[in-house]
Amino acid sequence: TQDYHFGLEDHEGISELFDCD
Amino acid sequence: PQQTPIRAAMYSIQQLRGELTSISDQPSGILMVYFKNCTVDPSEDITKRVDQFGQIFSQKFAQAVGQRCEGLGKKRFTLGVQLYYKVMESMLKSEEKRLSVQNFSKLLNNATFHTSLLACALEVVLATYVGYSLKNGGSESPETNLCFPWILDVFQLHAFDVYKVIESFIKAEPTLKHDMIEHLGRCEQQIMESIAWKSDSLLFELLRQSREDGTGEQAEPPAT
Repeated sequence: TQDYHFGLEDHEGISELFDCD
Repeated sequence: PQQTPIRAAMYSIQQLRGELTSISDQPSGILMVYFKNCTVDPSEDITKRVDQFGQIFSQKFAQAVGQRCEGLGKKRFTLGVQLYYKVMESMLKSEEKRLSVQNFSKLLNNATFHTSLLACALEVVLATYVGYSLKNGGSESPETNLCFPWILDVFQLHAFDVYKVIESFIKAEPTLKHDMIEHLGRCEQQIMESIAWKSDSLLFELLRQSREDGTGEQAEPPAT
């Protein structure tokens, strides 16, 4: 969806965001 | 028939409910497999937490909208839980593919992750109904009390934790409509522009930690 600006890099996901990688 | 704002809002509600009719308000078989694959099985904590937050949500909903609406709050909460489990399953599938991992013990035993994900799912449900109320009752409708960031106070969540979930939530739930994705984007902006900078915010602690261990990026020099 072009209005929403996705900012996560390919190597980032919910696991990294919650320090659970 | 001509699409009026009220009819459009009602359609959004029907769409949301339609998407969730086949989703249970209990973890699916696939989710249970992920839970069993964890080093520490999170199943009991997850269902207990959902029950606890269900009671809190219904009480706060009744306080905000009216005491006779506690049942309505329960219905909203159930829709939120259905979406919560649906998105959790989708997130885990994509993480499994991305990381080639099946043991998500750390993530699935992280209470903040679950509370933030449930809050985000409830925000989608609340925004869908509030959108209808606004168009049907105007700003006097008591449901407008439930606008974001109401849910953060109900669950006593740090805004920054919910911020971390939003993008992954949008990626994990392809049926989200464009106006809802826009709404979640506005929530992100509201968090980043103001809520995340409140004195008790988690952000200051994270900035302090990143400065101490040097992982923070160097501040850009001021423009000349």
